[in-house]
Amino acid sequence: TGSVGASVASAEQDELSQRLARLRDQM
Amino acid sequence: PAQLKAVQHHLRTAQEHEKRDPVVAYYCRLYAMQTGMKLDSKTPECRKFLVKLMDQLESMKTELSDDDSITQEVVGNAHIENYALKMFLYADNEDRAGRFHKNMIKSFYTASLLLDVLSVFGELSEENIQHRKYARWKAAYIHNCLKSGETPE
Repeated sequence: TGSVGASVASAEQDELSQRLARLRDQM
Repeated sequence: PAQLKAVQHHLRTAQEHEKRDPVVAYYCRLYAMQTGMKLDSKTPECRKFLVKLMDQLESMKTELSDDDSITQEVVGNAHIENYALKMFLYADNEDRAGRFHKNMIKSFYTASLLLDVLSVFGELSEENIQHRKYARWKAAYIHNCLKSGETPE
């Protein structure tokens, strides 16, 4: 379950990075 | 969260500028977001906090979509830099006139925070780095003097 937790965390982190990139993209 | 303590003052500055200057509020939050992600985006409490901050940034961006300072990075950069220098100059004038008070301490400190925020646009100039260092030092120095009843030099 540790690795499932880690991959969920990593996916959420990626989503945040993508949202940040989109926010900055349109600037 | 404690891990994101380094950006709490930038977020407070954002709150204080919500009505007065939403562009300043937006870029303070963007700085906090970028810095926060570097500090800790893994632990659940930080992730939750950062997701909420991102929601706020996206909705601010929609609300401010007609403002060139939000849609054009170079205009945003100039806006924040001018605002920071305005704060700096006000505090510096008070300092040179020998008028030491809470408001000028806060202006020095806010100027230093906004100079941090400028880093969302790229590397800070040497001049801005020096201004930031001076403003932060002045704020701490005058604050300590007033607290201990000394007159600042």
